[in-house]
Amino acid sequence: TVGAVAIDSDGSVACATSTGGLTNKMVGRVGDTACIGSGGYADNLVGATSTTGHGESIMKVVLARLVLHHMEQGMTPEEAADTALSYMKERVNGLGGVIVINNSGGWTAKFSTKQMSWAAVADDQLQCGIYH
Amino acid sequence: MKPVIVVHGGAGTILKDREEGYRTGVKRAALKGYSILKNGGSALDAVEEAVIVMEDDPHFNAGYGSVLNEKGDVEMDAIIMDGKNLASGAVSAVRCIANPIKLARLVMEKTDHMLLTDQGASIFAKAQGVPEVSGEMLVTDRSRERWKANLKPDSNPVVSQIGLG
Repeated sequence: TVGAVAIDSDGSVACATSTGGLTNKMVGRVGDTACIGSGGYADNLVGATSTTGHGESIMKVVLARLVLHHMEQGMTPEEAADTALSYMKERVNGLGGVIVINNSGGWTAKFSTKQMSWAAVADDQLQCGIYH
Repeated sequence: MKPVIVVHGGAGTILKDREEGYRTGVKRAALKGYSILKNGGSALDAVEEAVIVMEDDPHFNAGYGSVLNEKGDVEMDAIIMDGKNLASGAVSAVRCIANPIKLARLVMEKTDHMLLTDQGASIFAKAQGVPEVSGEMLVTDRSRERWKANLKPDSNPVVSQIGLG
């Protein structure tokens, strides 16, 4: 799975997520990516997120909208991402990752799996990572 | 507002010998999206273009390089969403196109729906002039090897991936 979140100079946010799914999946199996609120969500009033990981677990907790819910309650992107990923782990034993941006340009890349490749550009500075 | 873009190339386990390819790919995607933002482009255009870079990169499980289903075929899902007006478009179980994220955006902009699936998505793609590619074009040696390895009687690929995300 691949994904992106962004905020532009007008302050608008957007998300995009794309995947081949799970290897050897049943024909017709659709995971979280195509489900709004699970594979991604974007609202200028809050921010945007794109998710990756075990799709069935992500759908059970509606992970993307859950991250934004926590930010609506005042959490930072980091806190919201950690809280939502922990909930998915404890509630349905699911692992995954999220990239998050809020509507003031704060951002994070968080994951509960061993690794997640990510990159970000802010203030003309490129950052990237794979490990915790 | 200062523009910002963040991209991911998937959560799970990345083998040591493939790390550099992933790192390079996510950096290219982020820089592509950021160049659009810096030129006054929209967040929507930036995220679409960043994802296209990774769909075209064989390292990533999307577009070219997608994993295979139980029959050995590529079936893809994608979603795009605009925070301005909560508009969104998605496709699922779509085959034989190079960039599902482009089709998802067409669903958002050219239909009154949020999600088109399987044959419906393919009929819509043709109607919108999205070029069809052969399914084989989207398959890499690596994804085929993984598919074969997972066909062994004692393997349980879906369960084995749950812990990997």
